[in-house]
Order: sequence, then structure tokens, then C-alpha cells
Amino acid sequence: PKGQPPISSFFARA
Amino acid sequence: MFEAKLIQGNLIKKIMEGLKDLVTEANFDLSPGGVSLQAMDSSHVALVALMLRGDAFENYRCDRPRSIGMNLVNLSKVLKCAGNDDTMTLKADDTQNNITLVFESQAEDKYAEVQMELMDIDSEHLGIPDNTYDAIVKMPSAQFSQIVKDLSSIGDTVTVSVTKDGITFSTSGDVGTAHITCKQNTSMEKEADHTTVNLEHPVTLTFALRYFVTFAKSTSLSHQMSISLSKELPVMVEYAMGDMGHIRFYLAPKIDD
Repeated sequence: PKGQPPISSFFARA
Repeated sequence: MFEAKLIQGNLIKKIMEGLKDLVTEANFDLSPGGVSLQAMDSSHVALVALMLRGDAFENYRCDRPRSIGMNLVNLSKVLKCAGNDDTMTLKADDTQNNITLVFESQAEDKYAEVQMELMDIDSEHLGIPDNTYDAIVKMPSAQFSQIVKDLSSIGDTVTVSVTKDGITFSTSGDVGTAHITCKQNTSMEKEADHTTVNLEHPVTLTFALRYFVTFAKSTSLSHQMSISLSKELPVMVEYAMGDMGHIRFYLAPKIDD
């Protein structure tokens, strides 16, 4: 099964 | 004071088409350089980044950088007052908590003015690095739209695979499985009809298909779109508006648990 990580786990907070 | 006039006011309508099913409220960042927006969808899986350069507007004035929060559902209602060929002027006084939109017909025989309340929105701003992608595919946006629509009636997820031969979109569901491959093709006279594959490394990623269908609602903005992919990174789906700006969608890939 594949999970769906949040987009914020790829981009740091500005 | 902020004031900006677009000769082709329906550009804003087209941008809203692509935004409103993804984001219901967002901050527009006004600066002397232009208007930008960054927002995540409610499930925080996708991110949209809009940039409209100041020189895309006929008259552009922004005395000080400011963020204005808008309900995009309400904005879409307001935009219904604009004819497709109308010019559109946006005005926001720094001391007021509203925005005025003026729609004028090209013949200057119809004038509509609508005032809309602004809202305070807490939003998280993410830093998007300038990635070098493993693969960048440019293709006609209508073709991309058709592919993701067709596949979404078969499955819920799409596996996108780029090799030197082209880009393949695959899905499977109760109906069966489907693979659609678009090969590099630059034989057509119009560059907008070309499909080009810029490949550093072959890459395969899986995404929730319904987001691609939502991104494709920006199809009317540009004849060409691009898909940029890197291993284990969010895909970037871009619709460039000539030298006026762009709308970029980022979607996190599905990864093995």
C-alpha cells in the first residue's frame, strides 16, 4: 500500500 | 493604495477556474513586482503557487507590500458580473478592508463596479526550492486534460513514468487497467502542439488522480503545460501565461508505507 504524505513534509516553512 | 488594470479581464476568471476547486480561501500577496498567491488544499497534499507580474497589467500601482485575504467562492460569484471581453481593474485602499473590482466593456459602454469584503486568513507559507528535475515533459494542455479525465473514470491513482521514449500515464481499477503513452513529437508546425521530453534520469511516481483532474481546470490559460518530476519529490504541473506569469501546482507523490 502507498501512503499520502502532506506536501509540507517536502517543503520547509518559509 | 493598490490598483491594477487588466485589458483581458477574463484572465482572472480563467485563473479562478483552476483555483476554486482546490482552495476556498487564500491570501493574495500584493507587491510592487506583482501579485502572487500560495495556498494548500484543505487536505494539505497539494499546493498552488500563482504569479502575475506587475507589467502584465496595463496600470500597476502598489505603494506597499500587503496580503489581502479573499474567499475564492465569493470572488468567483463577483467575477460573474464581468463580461468575457471586459477589462478588469482591481483597487484596494490600504485603510479599507475591502477590494473594488471594476469591469468595463471594450467599447466603454458598460461599467460595473463591485465591492467585496476582505478576510483575515492564517496561512502557512512554504519555501519551494528551485529544483533540478529528473524529467520535464511539455505537452499540449488539452491533451493532458483529456488523459487525466479519461483515466479518472477507470482508477483513483495514476502512475506517471518518464523514459527517453516518452511519458506514460497508468491506472487500474475495477474496470481494468489503462496505459497512455505520449511520445516526444516535434513534427507539428505549431510549437504549442509539440510534446517534448527533457530527461536527466528515468522516473516513476504515483499520484492521486483527482488532483490532476483539478489542475487540468487551468487548461484554458495556456496551450502548453509542463510536468516536472523527480524521484520521491512532489510533481510540479505548470501552466505558463506567456511572459505575464504562471500557475504552478505541486502534489506530493504516494509513497510506500
